[in-house]
Amino acid sequence: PDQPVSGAAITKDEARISVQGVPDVPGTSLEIFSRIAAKNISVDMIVQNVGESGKADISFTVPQLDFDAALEAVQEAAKLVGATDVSSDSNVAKVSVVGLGMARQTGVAEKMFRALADAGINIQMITTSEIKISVLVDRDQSQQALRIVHQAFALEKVPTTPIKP
Amino acid sequence: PDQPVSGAAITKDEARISVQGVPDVPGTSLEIFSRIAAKNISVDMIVQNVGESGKADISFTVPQLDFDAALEAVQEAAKLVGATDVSSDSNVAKVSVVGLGMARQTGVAEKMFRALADAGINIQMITTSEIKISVLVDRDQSQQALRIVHQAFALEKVPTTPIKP
Ligand SMILES: C[C@@H](O)[C@H](N)C(=O)O
Ligand SMILES: C[C@@H](O)[C@H](N)C(=O)O
Repeated sequence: PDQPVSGAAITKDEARISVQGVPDVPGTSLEIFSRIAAKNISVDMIVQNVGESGKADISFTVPQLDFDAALEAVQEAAKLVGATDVSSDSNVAKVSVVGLGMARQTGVAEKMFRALADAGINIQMITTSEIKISVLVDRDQSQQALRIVHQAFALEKVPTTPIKP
Repeated sequence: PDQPVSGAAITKDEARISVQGVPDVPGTSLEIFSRIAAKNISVDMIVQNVGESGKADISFTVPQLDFDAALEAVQEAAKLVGATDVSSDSNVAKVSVVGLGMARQTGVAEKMFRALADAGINIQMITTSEIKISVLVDRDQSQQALRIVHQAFALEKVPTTPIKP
């Protein structure tokens, strides 16, 4: 379609927790997320990149309200699996572009990343699906990020049908 | 909803490329994906976790057919941005669970990860959206991964309306 992106969204109520240097073996992800689920904490993003030298990093985001409980749950899991470190950042927000026509369209990712780069906004995490690209950015820059992504994809120009008087 | 997961899917035509140790500064993601977009290569997953010590790793998947061209494009970008390394694996597949009711439901992630862990299938990458959790696994284990995920979420028990003779 000529307009693969139909909208942009922001989620400001995010806090990021990362478990670093966990054994990249079956059971590790389960250990971490079963403990978070057991505390009835709702997780938004989950991001894991490929491991190196048998170790991987797993990050996820939760609502600010659940940050302390999630951090506690993760620290228990981190000890159990022998993680190297637990890090976190509660000053983050998720900014996304959404569109039914964007599947596998690298140009959409390029356009979004160009808009953020031109504004000097650092991309902390990236996660995608066929209909969505989400990035994690500094919360203080997130409103600006949303605005420039709107501009980049001409989303504010909402077509309107004139109402006859 | 009582059944947050409505389906599972597999994409076997995947190859993974990772650019490691890239400067975690605005413009890096743009450099990589603009070069891939310029070659008209369609990217499926994009995964980036938070950086450490000013460096980050960015991974993405492409169809097998585009692997060589994508690797070439990435190697140029990697040199330009001063990446530490480029790694890749063309023996991978993406397995996903999908559902409109799964947003922020950590229990869904737990169930999916438990199924894979019990089968000894290693999760290489994780990416999520409100309606989908995708993992990258070894292609040789992917059919089994799809099957056990179907079982875990009772997806094979498709309700059917008997046709009157
Ligand atoms: C790192 C973590 O995802 C591990 N590979 C697992 O399968 O649980
Ligand atoms: C690593 C990469 O995503 C970088 N932070 C950027 O904004 O482009």
